[in-house]
Amino acid sequence: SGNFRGISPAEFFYRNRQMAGFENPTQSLYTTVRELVENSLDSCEEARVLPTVDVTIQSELGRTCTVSVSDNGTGVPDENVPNAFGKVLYGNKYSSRQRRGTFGLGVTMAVLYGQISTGTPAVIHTKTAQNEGNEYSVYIDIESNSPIVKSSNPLKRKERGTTVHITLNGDLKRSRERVIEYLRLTGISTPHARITLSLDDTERYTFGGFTKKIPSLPVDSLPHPHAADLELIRRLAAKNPDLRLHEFLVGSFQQLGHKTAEKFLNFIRMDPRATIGSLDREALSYLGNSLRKYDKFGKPSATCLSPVGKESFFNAIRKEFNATVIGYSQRGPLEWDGFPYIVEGVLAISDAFEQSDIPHLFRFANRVPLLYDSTDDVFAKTLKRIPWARYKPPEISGVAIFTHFCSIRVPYSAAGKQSITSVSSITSEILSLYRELGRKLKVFSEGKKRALHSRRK
Amino acid sequence: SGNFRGISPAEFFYRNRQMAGFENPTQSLYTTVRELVENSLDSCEEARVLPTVDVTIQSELGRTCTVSVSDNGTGVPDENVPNAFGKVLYGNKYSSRQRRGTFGLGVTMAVLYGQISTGTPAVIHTKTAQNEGNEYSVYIDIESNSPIVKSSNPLKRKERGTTVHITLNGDLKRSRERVIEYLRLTGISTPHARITLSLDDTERYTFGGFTKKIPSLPVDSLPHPHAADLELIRRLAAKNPDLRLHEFLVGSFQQLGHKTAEKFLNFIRMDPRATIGSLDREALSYLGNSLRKYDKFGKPSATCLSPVGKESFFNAIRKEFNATVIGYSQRGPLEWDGFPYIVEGVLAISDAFEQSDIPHLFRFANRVPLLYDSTDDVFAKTLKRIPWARYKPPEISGVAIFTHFCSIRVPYSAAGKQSITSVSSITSEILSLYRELGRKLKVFSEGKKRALHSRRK
Ligand SMILES: Nc1ncnc2c1ncn2[C@@H]1O[C@H](COP(=O)(O)OP(=O)(O)OP(=O)(O)O)[C@@H](O)[C@H]1O
Ligand SMILES: Nc1ncnc2c1ncn2[C@@H]1O[C@H](COP(=O)(O)OP(=O)(O)OP(=O)(O)O)[C@@H](O)[C@H]1O
Ligand SMILES: [Mg+2]
Ligand SMILES: [Mg+2]
Repeated sequence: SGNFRGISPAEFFYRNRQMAGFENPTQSLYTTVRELVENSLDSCEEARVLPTVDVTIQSELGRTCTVSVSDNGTGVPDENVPNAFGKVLYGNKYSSRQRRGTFGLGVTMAVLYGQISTGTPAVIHTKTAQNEGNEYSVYIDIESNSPIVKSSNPLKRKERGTTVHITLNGDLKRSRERVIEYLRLTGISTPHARITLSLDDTERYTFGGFTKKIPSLPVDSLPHPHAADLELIRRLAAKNPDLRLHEFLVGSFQQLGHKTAEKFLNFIRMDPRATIGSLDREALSYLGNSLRKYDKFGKPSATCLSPVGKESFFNAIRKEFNATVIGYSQRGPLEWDGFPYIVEGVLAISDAFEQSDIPHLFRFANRVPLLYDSTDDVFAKTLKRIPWARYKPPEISGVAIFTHFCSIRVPYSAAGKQSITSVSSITSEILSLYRELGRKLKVFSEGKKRALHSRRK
Repeated sequence: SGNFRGISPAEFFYRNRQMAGFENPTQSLYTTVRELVENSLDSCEEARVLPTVDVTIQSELGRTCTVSVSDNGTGVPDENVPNAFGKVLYGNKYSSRQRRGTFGLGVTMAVLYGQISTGTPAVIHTKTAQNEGNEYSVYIDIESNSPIVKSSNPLKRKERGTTVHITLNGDLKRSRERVIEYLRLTGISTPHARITLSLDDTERYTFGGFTKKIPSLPVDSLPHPHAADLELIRRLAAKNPDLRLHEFLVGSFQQLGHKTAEKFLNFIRMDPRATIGSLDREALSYLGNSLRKYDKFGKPSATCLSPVGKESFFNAIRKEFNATVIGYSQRGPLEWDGFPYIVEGVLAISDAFEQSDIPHLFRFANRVPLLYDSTDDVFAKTLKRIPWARYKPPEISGVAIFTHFCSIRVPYSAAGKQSITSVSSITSEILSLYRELGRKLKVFSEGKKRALHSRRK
């Protein structure tokens, strides 16, 4: 009785697409570019190549735009194309290392929005190492969350990689500034990528390409013991229920070697020789809570992360903004709810930055620039808590701070991935980061003052 | 190749539970109370009774709390209990009228969080008009997004209705103020409901019960023509492909009678006698775009909405805050993206309200108080754009504005339903609302001044 039914996740995001960045034609165009470029950069990362990403936007009569993004990445295997593009919550990035993509939602939302706003299918031309190239046109069946392949045919592509075309109701006039800014900042957080932008064949830009050095690929890591909620414990236990607790802990978690396992099990008074499968729910609950509370585990390893790093960040910011870089600061690797993260920041001065009492803030997460929703972002909120007058004399202006949060999981406040919530102890780490950058600014401005005085003498 | 797979929507919200209001134990306790109370009020509405909702929170050793919420609503039919509580994106509120629930997500997230933080199943004791009462304990299988019924047995319940118990890792000390505030404000936006709160058997509160008059039940409505995106058109067309365009339009949309249909089809040069099923994608696209652009359709009907209304709002605010109510304003019924909505506001003065230059803002959406995420809410952002000094002399303080946005679809910025994004023309309507309330405040304060002067003479 009473109309009970379920809806698909595609239906959920169709009805609530403002949560995924598709609130209006201006934002939808921006989000479409963003989602495609992020997929391209993830793919090039996996392919271990210097990324070449070409973005083309053609606006047509009225408000229709076609966004085309090409890359030299891995390409998409034929059997995966329909689901990758035509199914929400489907992808190959559900892993434990830092990546731009994380939900399996992004490009499918662009496909969906293009389809409901213009009736046009997404067109994907892709070539992997295993084929010559194929072109697909794909719709999504929203109610069933499944792909509809309108057509697919062989079409040679010169190089391995992918080109995606989305035609949507978008407002290029209003969107272009932010699209340009996004790509410009992407060239800074992924400085080894060459990115081009062509708008209506009349405007052309190039970004990035600041270095030929490819960063090392982050590596999947075992969970940190502080990530041990009951669901994780249950899943790990189910894999190998006959493992004795000691071996189970050492094999399932990082920062948990044999000595530490023994010490920990003694401390919580659990028998190291009991099998994980023999524990009932209450005992599993006790084990999980104890793992989360125990404070003698080491900080997580950073091999699953890919911070930009001082040299790369300085180099790109200097060149892109003709800036003087004042300082770099890094906090971590730490963990929030057991997920490894690093926060890094650069403070720089340039005429290119807004003149203001508070530094202008450029936010990044997993090498992606965040341009929307700054009011509810923890980096923006925390910036206001710093008494900048203490670090910055009024004569110094044009100050900017670039912050980068990188983690195997980013606590985004919504599926559009534009702002980070203030979870766990992240806020206090951000405060420390800002203070450290503030102190470097203070040293710099005092140095400038003294230099000025000595010149006058 | 490459680890392609899909994840269930339960898995998505498990990994990203901060998007649904489960960021930390303090917020999780608040969200759990909220989701249960909203379900209870929706149920009582459907049952057409004066709601009685009893909330009990027991904190146990450490940080474990048990939240219990009882109502005298419809109860949950036996065959629907497992999916209603153990499956994400499942419910009976996917309708076209104003309701508190909308996603089919809320209570299942509370079940999920309780389960992963304490290992405890949700316990549901429910009686409908068709049975004597049954008690269930339910888990959710996150990876498959399906319920696990741990136990179910007949258990008499005196009255029709439901009691839900969730045991979770929550922080009652930090949460209690906001829980109390939430229930207090709920008593204002649902003034005919009696709500009780009991905290650890030591504190007891009652809220609401300001009137015995039950508001009329909002009624499902046909979509407004401005909601005609391609997906909607396609679904409507598929229902009855042999309908001629004229009949299709009149039967599918509100504010589209025979005369208007004829005029519209002439205007866009489409043959009224063609069947909807005969239109190809391009023609459907043209039809949908034309429907959205045509500005001669009437404003939507308000029968699907349930604003609180001037008298009820005034009455409750006066009594709850011992306030002087200065003014009421209502905008609408209007539509955003074709969804009917009304915005109403009350301006009041009381010592109970914070003293400040800007009125204190109490936000509501579909009769639910919104207490989190105000920084990115359109009502809060827009409030700051009003030059309040123009309307409020410094000697008048303790001013508050209560805003209520009600719609068949609320553009929430995230699944936790705490803030509304600024879509469509809503912002300008909110500005008009605030200005109208501001003018009433100005009239009031000038009246006060004159009264003061005349007394002094
Ligand atoms: N340009 C591309 N090159 C290679 N693979 C791609 C490309 N674009 C998409 N894919 C594949 O399609 C999948 C789905 O993409 P989608 O953007 O929907 O999700 P995601 O990137 O995994 O996560 P997110 O929702 O956070 O973006 C990806 O996981 C990837 O495997
Ligand atoms: N106290 C209750 N009385 C009657 N039915 C209930 C009650 N609580 C839950 N339900 C049923 O369970 C379903 C699922 O509840 P849930 O909170 O997950 O979703 P929802 O209320 O429909 O939407 P939302 O996610 O916005 O809260 C509801 O649609 C309703 O049918
Ligand atoms: Mg992606
Ligand atoms: Mg609900």
